[in-house]
Amino acid sequence: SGKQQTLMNFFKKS
Amino acid sequence: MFEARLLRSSILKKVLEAIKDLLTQATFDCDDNGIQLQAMDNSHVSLVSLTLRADGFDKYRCDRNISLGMNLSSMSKILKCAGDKDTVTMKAQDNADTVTFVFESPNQEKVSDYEMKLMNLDLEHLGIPETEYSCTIRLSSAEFARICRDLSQFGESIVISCTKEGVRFSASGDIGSANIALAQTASVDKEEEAVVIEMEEPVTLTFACQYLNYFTKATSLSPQVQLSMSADVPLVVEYRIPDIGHIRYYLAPKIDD
Repeated sequence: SGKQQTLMNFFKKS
Repeated sequence: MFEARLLRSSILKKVLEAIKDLLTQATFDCDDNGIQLQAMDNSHVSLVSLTLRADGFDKYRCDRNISLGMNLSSMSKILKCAGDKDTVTMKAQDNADTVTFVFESPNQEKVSDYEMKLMNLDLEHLGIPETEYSCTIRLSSAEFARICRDLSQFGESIVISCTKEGVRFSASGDIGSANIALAQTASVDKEEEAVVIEMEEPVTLTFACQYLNYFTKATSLSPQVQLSMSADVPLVVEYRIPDIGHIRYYLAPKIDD
């Protein structure tokens, strides 16, 4: 039921 | 020297319960303002962000910024040794490789100290952009936990759909489908049982049940939970911890295959 994205798609390393 | 004292160990015990299923280890960053923790789970799908403000402690001293890398299962074992009514004090010397937990019973007749080895953690830190969310939903934390638990029986994912009228949680799978719709409450006796929705634009997103259920381990920290959503960005699930801070969980949405 859908493909899980990761947070790396949204947040940048700081 | 770092020293932080809480009159009730139960807050720290509950915080640990709220993070230890998601994280095996984490760094507690301590400075003048208090304690911060930011860490992702192993698969980088979710992130925990914890803030405990210095003014929420009964005593707080942090001479130099210090990062305490902790194995959370070890820390959890130690906190299980504290009585709920015990006072807990966390202590570390500057540049120390251990942290000490001191538990004192209310009548001071029993004092225990546990020293734990610190870890050198080189964990990725993420910058979380300031986001204006299209929908925020405030509801009872126990109700949210119940919804996540009930819908988990039907599938691996929960679809959360927020409109002006209310919020709908849905799941479907082999045995069938389930929908739970909550309307915004008109009036309630207890404020914490209210469902309050602020909506700029309707949003529908899909999330993994497993992670939502991990987040609900924080239920005992707060009577209410706030969900913030915008199209195509991670969900934020926030529990405010009375008088001391908050725990926020971020969860990346699922997309159609």
